[in-house]
Order: sequence, then C-alpha cells, then structure tokens
Amino acid sequence: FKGKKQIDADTLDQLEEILIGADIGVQTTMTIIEDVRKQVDRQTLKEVDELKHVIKQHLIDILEKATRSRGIASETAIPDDVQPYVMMVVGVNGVGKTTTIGKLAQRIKAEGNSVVICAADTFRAAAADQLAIWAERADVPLIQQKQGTDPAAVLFDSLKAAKSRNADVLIVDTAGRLHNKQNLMAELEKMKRVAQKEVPQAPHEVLLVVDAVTGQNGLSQAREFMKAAPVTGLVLTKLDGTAKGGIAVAIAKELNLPIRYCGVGEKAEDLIVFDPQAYVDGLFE
Amino acid sequence: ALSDKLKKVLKDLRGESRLTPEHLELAMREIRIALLEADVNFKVVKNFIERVKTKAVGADVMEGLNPGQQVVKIVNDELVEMLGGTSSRLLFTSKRPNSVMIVGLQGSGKTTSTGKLSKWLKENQNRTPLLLSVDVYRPAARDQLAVIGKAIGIPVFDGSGLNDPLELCRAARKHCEQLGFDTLMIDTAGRLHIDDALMDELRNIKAEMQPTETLFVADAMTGQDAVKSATEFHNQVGITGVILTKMDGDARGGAALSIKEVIGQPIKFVGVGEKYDALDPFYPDRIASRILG
Ligand SMILES: Nc1nc2c(ncn2[C@@H]2O[C@H](COP(=O)(O)OP(=O)(O)OP(=O)(O)O)[C@@H](O)[C@H]2O)c(=O)[nH]1
Ligand SMILES: Nc1nc2c(ncn2[C@@H]2O[C@H](COP(=O)(O)OP(=O)(O)OP(=O)(O)O)[C@@H](O)[C@H]2O)c(=O)[nH]1
Ligand SMILES: [Mg+2]
Ligand SMILES: [Mg+2]
Repeated sequence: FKGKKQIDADTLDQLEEILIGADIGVQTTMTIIEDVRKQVDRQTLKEVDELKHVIKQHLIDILEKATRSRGIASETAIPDDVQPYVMMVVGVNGVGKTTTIGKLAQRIKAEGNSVVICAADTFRAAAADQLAIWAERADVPLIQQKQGTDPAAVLFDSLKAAKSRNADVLIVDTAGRLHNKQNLMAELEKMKRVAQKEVPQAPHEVLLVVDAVTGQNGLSQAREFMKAAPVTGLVLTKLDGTAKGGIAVAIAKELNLPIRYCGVGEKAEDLIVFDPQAYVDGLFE
Repeated sequence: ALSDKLKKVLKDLRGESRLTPEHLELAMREIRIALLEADVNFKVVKNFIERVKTKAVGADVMEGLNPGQQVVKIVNDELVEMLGGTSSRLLFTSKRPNSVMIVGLQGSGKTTSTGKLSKWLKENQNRTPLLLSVDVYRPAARDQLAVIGKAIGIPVFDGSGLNDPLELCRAARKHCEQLGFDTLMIDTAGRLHIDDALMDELRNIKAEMQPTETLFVADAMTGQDAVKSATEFHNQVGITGVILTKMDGDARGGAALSIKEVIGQPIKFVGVGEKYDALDPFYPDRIASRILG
C-alpha cells in the first residue's frame, strides 16, 4: 500500500502479510488485525497512515509491557553489594551466543566495570578458542578448561576466580543446546544451582539469545529455557539480515520476556540496546 | 493434530461422499493456519492451497475415511510430492579433484555439516575427501574444522600463512592433485545474502573451483525469511542441493517446503545432531507429516 491513502479491502490483507512475513505468528497477527478491523468498520480509522500507526502502537505496547513486567536486569544498575554480577548467556545452537558475549564484554568494560568471562561451552569443537579471541579483543580474562570438562566445574572455577579478583561482572558462555534435549536442559539447571550456591541471587541475569530468522519454534525455545533457568531477557541477533525477528513479539506477548539487546553484525561494536520504536518501524520497512 | 481440527470443522459432512467447495473453504482455512504455524512461507502457502483446492474439489471421500481425513490425505500427498524425492547422493565427475562448496547464513551448521558429509562420502560413496576452510573471518573457524577433521579421521588442508579464500582454494586443489584426494570439501564463511561483497566472494570461488555440488545449509527452525535467503543464494551463486540442519529439535520444519518450492533443488540430507554421524538422508514423507503436525 505504498502511496495509498484510503483503506480498502486489500489493505488489511497486505498488513496481515507484513506481520506474518515478519514471523509475528498467526495468533498474534489475527488478534491485531481483528482489533484493527473493528475500528475500520466503525469508521474510527480511515487512512492507511493512521492504520499503520495504530498497529505499530499495538506492537510497542506488547514490547513495553514485557519490559515493565520484569524490571530491567541491567549491568548499568548493579547494586554495590552484588559481586560479581553473574550473567549467563543461553540458547539453541548457532544463534550467536559467543559472539554476543564478545560484544557485551567490550560494552560492559567500557561502562567502567571489570569483567571476567567463563568458557562453559566445553563440548563444541574450538569453542574455547573462539571465545579466547573475543576475550583478547575486549582485553578481559577468560577462565577455561579443556574440551570435555563438566561445564558446571568450569563455572564453579570462574565464580571463585571472579570473587578472588573482585571482578564486577562474570559473563558465562554456555554450549548451544536444543530445548527438547532433556539431559542438556538438566545440565543448564545444574549450572544455575552451582551459581546460586556460590553467589547469592546468581545468576542475576540470564539472556536467551534468539536468531532473528527463527520462526514459531522460538516460542518453544523461550518456554523451555525459562523452565531450566531464570531467563530475564532476550538478545535478538542477526537483525542486520532481512529477517525481522517478529517471534520476539510473540515471546514478549506470551511470556513477558523483554528484548534487551539486538545483534546487528559480526563486529564487537555491533550490539545495540533494544529500542521498541526503531524495531517496530523496521518491521514496516 | 490437523486431522482432528479438520474432523471438527467438517463434521457435518457425515454421509456425504464428495468434497464440496464450501467444505473445502473451511478446511483450507485450517490448513493455511497449520502451515503458517509450521513456518511455511505465506506466499508458498497461498500457492499450495490453490493446488490442493484444485485436486480436492469434487474428490470422492474414500472408503473408511471421514471427509477430514480425506482432505488430510490429499494435503499430505501434495506436500510429499512438492518436497521431492529422496536423492541423498552427491554428483561427481571423473575429474580429480571434484569440489563441493558448502554455503549458507551464519550459524546454520555448515562447518559441522562439512565434517558429517565428508564422513558420509567416505563411507557411502567411496570418496577420499580433503577438508578446506576458507572462513578467514570467524574467530577460530579454521581451528574448528581442524578439530572436526581430527575427530573423524579425515585430513584437513593446513592453510596457515594464507588468508585469501581463492589462494587457499588453489593451494588445496594442488594438494589434492599431488596426494590423490578426489574430493575437496570447501567450508565457506557464514554470510548474509544481502552482503554484496561476500556474495561476490562466493561467485569467485565457484568460478575458480567449478564445484560439482554447491550445497545450501539451512536451519530447520528458519521462519518466513527462508524464501528470501534461499532465493538469493540460488540466483546469485547457484545451489545444487540443500542440507536442513537441527532437525533433532522440535521445529516443524516448514522452511523445507519454502526452500524446495523457490529454488527447485533437492533437499539431500538432514542434520539430526551435533555428532559427526548425525546425518540422515532426506525422506519427504517424514518431513511432510512433521510439517502438518
Ligand atoms: N550478521 C550477523 N551475524 C552474527 C550476529 N551474531 C552472531 N553472528 C554470527 O553467527 C555465527 C554464530 O555465532 P556464534 O557466536 O558462534 O553462535 P553460538 O550461539 O555461540 O553458537 P554455538 O556455540 O555453536 O551454539 C557466527 O558466524 C557469528 O559471526 C549478528 O548480530 N549478525
Ligand atoms: N543439534 C544439532 N546441532 C547442530 C546440527 N548441525 C550443527 N549443529 C550445531 O550448530 C552450531 C553451529 O554449527 P556450525 O557448524 O559452527 O555452523 P556454521 O554454519 O559453520 O557457522 P558459521 O561458520 O559461523 O556461519 C554448533 O553448535 C553445531 O554443533 C544438527 O543437525 N543438530
Ligand atoms: Mg558458542
Ligand atoms: Mg562455520
């Protein structure tokens, strides 16, 4: 409906396709379209631009409600008696966890914190080597063990090391895992318990990394990861591609999980704080 | 399940022996929702629904089936046909070495699949592969392939000292010629289909190495974007086959239909785990029932 001013029969269909095409999902899309259709029928909405604005606002409301409901866990507001502030990064395979940690370490250090990284992916080929390069780039220490070590043991060592060095923040990289693998989800739960024992209230932040190309499976991912660990927010990666990451809207709506950061590239500076208005504008581009 | 939803929607068709257009409209609505929730691209769903309507209107309800089940059977058969057959073999010529290029978006599973596929080729097509990583960007990418090669007992070309993908390819090809490897497996860096410079790099590698297979590695959990990335990779580089990874997850896998529909190339293999033997041939009937849910 580029250049179209008045709403007609096609308009709602086109808008539905934009939302579905962005992976917002059938249920959420139908709810929004039905709501808007009522306003159109009642003639309280007449122009295409108004309609777009209403839909965008509807989406922003969903995203902001999730943010308010959970209260931002943020490394920029760490209480002084929390040391170290423990952040765990989790998610399915290949979504961008390790790269995101490289970006986060640089950012958090630039905010004036001392950071330690824990290489708790002891499974995948060259996982620690990959993270070591990122740690070097951010100039922060990395705690690692050889491939095959129990990840909970590496986490334990890292917590001890972070405490003894008086580090402000410990960021924990975990192995990619599919959420339907019970043993791997149990491993994550065990790591959470180890963190809790060593540092009160740890892990203070658990970021679930979701790839922007993910379809409806993203909802199952979020549901299952929330059962294994106290997920506090999402990182939506690869938004520099053509995918819109609309599944994050469905996740916000159903599970009240806020998007905290967005990955917009493969370099250390390619991490931005989530901005609902910019994100929603991007859906309609 | 879809057949239960359709049974409810079509329950007043009891005793009728043919599917009427009115009943099909009701059924198609449910099918459209099921396919979208399974991540089939909405344009592909539109075309699919049209095809099914044409086949189903006026169709007899077979003995022993209720109308809902009859519709599911037509949908399932159409889905299986569209997904293509099982063609889990790679094509080779008598030239030595032949090259196989592995391409796709970031994180889709290319490096892992390169290991799995080379093991499979050794065991099932009697090939002697050499692994090559031309991923000069991702931290420790070449180390990753080296670790994989060691784990599966397949040699990996040592490209240390070289940092240009084309130079690495030429050197590895020479190494194959000298030492008798008949298959060069080229693991490329993950890239976005909208990154012109990197898509150009793929075209250059392809022009230089003339691979007999260029395999697109796609993540089974991919949503609506599958159509965009697959189309671009095919139009810009030319794909001969697809590997769908992480099918050991619980994604419905609608991306399989989207990709097959827009590029027309066969889905050759399915990744079903992180270990290097976790590679299955593609069976369309299994994927079809998974997509329908
Ligand atoms: N374009 C783009 N690529 C990204 C982004 N974030 C990560 N990547 C790339 O995605 C690929 C996978 O990233 P990793 O950090 O290894 O992902 P991971 O979740 O740690 O993977 P596993 O540990 O194997 O589960 C790499 O090629 C990254 O460079 C992003 O925001 N944009
Ligand atoms: N469960 C499961 N994991 C897989 C499968 N294939 C790959 N993976 C995992 O997915 C993650 C990414 O795999 P890679 O092989 O590094 O992906 P890639 O496409 O080479 O990534 P880039 O080179 O960064 O673009 C790793 O954690 C792999 O172990 C699969 O079939 N099942
Ligand atoms: Mg990782
Ligand atoms: Mg790779």
